[in-house]
Amino acid sequence: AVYSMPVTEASQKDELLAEGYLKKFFNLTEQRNSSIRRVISPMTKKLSEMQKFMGLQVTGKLDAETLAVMKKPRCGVPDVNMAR
Amino acid sequence: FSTFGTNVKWQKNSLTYRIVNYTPDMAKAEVDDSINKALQVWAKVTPLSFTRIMSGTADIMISFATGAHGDSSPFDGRGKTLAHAFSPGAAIGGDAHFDDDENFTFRSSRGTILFLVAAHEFGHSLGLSHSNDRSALMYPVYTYKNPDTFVLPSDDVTGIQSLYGKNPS
Repeated sequence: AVYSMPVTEASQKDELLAEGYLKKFFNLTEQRNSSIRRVISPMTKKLSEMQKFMGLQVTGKLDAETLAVMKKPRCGVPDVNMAR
Repeated sequence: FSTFGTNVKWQKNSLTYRIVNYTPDMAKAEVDDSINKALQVWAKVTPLSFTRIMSGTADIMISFATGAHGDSSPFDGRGKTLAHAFSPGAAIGGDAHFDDDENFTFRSSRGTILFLVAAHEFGHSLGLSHSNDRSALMYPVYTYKNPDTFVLPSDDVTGIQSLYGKNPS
């Protein structure tokens, strides 16, 4: 598989923002002390899910376009349908 | 569109609402008008009707608040989260809360237009979840639209009519 790389590396502040965003709106959960080797990290999976939902290019990376959408004003209701 | 579930909806067509408090950003009459117009967006395409009450508990309780406001989902200051609402149900169900750290406006695009945010939140109050259609009102990101020429996008019409049916008139 070929993955596109971000033009600029996301700062630590941006990564924290993204983590908070995905926890709040896409049900990203903490994955601590996991003994299972994961091919795709939960963060990448949730980033992809968020990009797909928002109609962005699905890269699984915290690129500039994804960050820009995360910084836009929005509704506080999670995008993950909890009832489903 | 998506819903919170096919049965997560009001089991009656006549709903009440109450404006519990006001934002200092706008005149009270402008808030009243914005809220009424936002509810009528949904009433036009469904059998639902909305009656305002001035005291007691309404189905949809509408309030402005900052930071923590007693529902385990604190607001986060200016920008980011603008508002949230709860799916149909008893107690807090159906209620809509607006972050008063925002600068709400009646028509001006130099702030956040209350009518647009309220119409989105009332979609949740009635049972719609977020849409992944960028043109839909229920898309989670705020975008400016002229409130005077606003027409409910077809994705939202299909969504709400899947829960309540069409307006018989």
